[in-house]
Amino acid sequence: MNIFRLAGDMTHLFSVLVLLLKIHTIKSCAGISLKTQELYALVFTTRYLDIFTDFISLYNTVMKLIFLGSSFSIVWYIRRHKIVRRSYDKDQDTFRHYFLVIPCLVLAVFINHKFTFKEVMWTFSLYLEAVAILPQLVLLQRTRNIDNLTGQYVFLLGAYRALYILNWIYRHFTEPHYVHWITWIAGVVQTLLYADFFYYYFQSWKNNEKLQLPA
Amino acid sequence: VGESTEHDEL
Repeated sequence: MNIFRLAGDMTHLFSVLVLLLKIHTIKSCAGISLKTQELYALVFTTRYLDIFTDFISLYNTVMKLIFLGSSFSIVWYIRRHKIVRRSYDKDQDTFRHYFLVIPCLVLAVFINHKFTFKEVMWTFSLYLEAVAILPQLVLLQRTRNIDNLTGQYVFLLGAYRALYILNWIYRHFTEPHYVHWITWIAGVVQTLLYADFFYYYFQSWKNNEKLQLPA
Repeated sequence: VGESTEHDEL
């Protein structure tokens, strides 16, 4: 474990907690894409298949349970909670899951480190995580008004993967056999997808104005 | 040693 990875995990944890807090306290999911949340639940499910078979550390297991629990409860809140569901904008959140899931699945079958079920599922979860934010970014551009918590949520999500890139660079130099080029490529693609959001986020923060994404 | 596919990251 290195500081970059710990900072990345904490940022990721914080992003999920910010979202849960927003939905739980103000009982609203305005501006939140259910599609992205469902994709994240799928990412964690396919990535943590080994949660009960391979024990890595208490930290690793606890964090996996938190990510699984929080992502499914966010989906539950938006789908089932009698108050929260009313603020879900299903007419705007129309991104088709299968446009992302199917290409990632096909890619994972052909490009992976080892052709076993668990390894293909793990690789699928990496590819899917890289693009899972797209429905959310599309929704933000459609609804144009981005409330602070949603903006912070997306920012933290992008920051966590950027910190992971630093972690991979660090591990590449400190651990001889640490080779996970698939992870590195997926991670860089994921972070690049946030690049334009980061640009507008910093612009709005610098000019101290409301965050607006171009149509 | 080949690429270790043991995934210790989240």
